[in-house]
Amino acid sequence: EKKSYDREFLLGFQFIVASM
Amino acid sequence: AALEPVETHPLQSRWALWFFKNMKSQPWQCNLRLVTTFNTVEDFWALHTHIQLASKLSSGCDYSIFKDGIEPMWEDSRNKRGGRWLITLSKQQRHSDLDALWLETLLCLIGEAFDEYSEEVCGAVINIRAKGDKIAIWTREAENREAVTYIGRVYKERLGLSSKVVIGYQAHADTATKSSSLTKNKFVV
Repeated sequence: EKKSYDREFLLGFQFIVASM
Repeated sequence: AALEPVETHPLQSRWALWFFKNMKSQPWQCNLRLVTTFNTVEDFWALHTHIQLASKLSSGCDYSIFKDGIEPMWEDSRNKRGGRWLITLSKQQRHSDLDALWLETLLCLIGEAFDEYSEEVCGAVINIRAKGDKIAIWTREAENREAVTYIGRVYKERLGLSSKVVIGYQAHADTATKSSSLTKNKFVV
């Protein structure tokens, strides 16, 4: 299965990771 | 108590970040360093938020993000038949647009934004230069018109460029033999 992600999905992880 | 394992989101490809710093005292290859690789959404952001913004790099530096195993140079066998969609920026755009355009480029790559043609993508490069910065997406086969123009159309749309703006695709074989100002565009969108 091809793993593609749209930009909003990817951007949603930006600050979650930054705060870890 | 043991921590629950955190679910991560795997990418289609493993990507490598390379950093180039122009030190004229050393051969070109010595100035190019592999920083790290990543293959999850989470590791991408962890990396992106911990490295210097491109706009803060000194002139002569590059970041490159390539699929793991492909070196960010024309000579790599996966690149040499290919070319690049090139975005050239004005000096003023370093402060206003550069970081956002580079991030959008990275999101196109890791998110596989070019559908079935994402396999054609080798990587992306950002050149920080005093005379004007450049961003490019490199693809593996310059003769694959359908794939190259599809990638170009999607990329231009994702960057939010006006329909009046024209971006060009240059074959590496042409870039390698001519000065940059003379390299002809193989395709435009």
